[in-house]
Amino acid sequence: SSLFVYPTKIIIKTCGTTQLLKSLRPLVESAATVGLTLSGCRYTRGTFIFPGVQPFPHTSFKDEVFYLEENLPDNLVYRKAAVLGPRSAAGEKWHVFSACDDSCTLMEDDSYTVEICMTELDRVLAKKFFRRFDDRRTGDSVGKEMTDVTGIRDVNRKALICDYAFDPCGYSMNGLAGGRYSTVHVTPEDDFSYASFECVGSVYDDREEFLRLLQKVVKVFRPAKLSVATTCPTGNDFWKGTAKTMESLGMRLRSRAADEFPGAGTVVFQAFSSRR
Amino acid sequence: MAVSGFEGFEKRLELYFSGDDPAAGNGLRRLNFYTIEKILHTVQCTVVSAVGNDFFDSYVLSE
Repeated sequence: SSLFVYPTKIIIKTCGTTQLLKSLRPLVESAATVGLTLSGCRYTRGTFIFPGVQPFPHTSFKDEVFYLEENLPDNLVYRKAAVLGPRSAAGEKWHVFSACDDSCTLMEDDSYTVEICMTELDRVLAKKFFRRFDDRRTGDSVGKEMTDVTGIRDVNRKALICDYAFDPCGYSMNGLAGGRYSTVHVTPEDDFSYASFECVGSVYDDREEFLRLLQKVVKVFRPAKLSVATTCPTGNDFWKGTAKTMESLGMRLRSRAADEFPGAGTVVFQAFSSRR
Repeated sequence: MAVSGFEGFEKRLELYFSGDDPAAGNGLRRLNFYTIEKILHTVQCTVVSAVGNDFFDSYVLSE
């Protein structure tokens, strides 16, 4: 899990059966102590793997939206919730809620956010995220080793890396490159292996370089299933090329959906599965 | 059941704030570590590693 604190923005991402939305009120209250008021909110997640163990307010997207609606201040007048993905029950879906105030400046004009979720990781590659039994080392020390050995370091060599290896397995990494963050989370156990990658950038960035970065990420994990959710300013097509890039890595596009959200821009959600 | 307590797909919450001159005093970065830990406690997380630069602070969390 990760937390990023900017002067006027907070991003918190948790990957267990946590109660993330309960942080909303204390975050808003704490921000008030430094003279800040909430002007925008965006909540996203994929499809629960184990929906039965979700504690309130995470039991369903409907519950989550209800909780957000109840706890957001009244000045956030523009609100929207939607589920992107195939209509059939099967298949990955992407859940998005956004809200903003009159200024609707939730997202900077030129920025994008990419959230990649990968499941059924290659077993050999996933084993690199297990610690050696009784290694008597710190999580920071083993985390650094995992960052190098797995190829995660090569994803963005310019980034300042903050990494940690959990015991007996699992890994988290935050990367800092100027004002931009990236983050990786890995759970490598066979039956529910999962990895995620997220980064932010500008739509004026070199798109080819961005696509090469995605390739590097996928090669670290070689998942059987993968989804890419790209949030861009509406009208921008920075997400284009991702499907072709994934296909070059042996992934087949299963579904694509897009929707516009107040203050957040347009979210494009694409799901892929391996041809293997 | 999630044997490990691990859910898989993360939940992600992004909040934007505004104020008179939020950047002047570094805004949310003025919140002290105790306050952040207290907030994280409500979502059952703790900080295991942290680093910051001129632009933002980053925390790796465990659950």
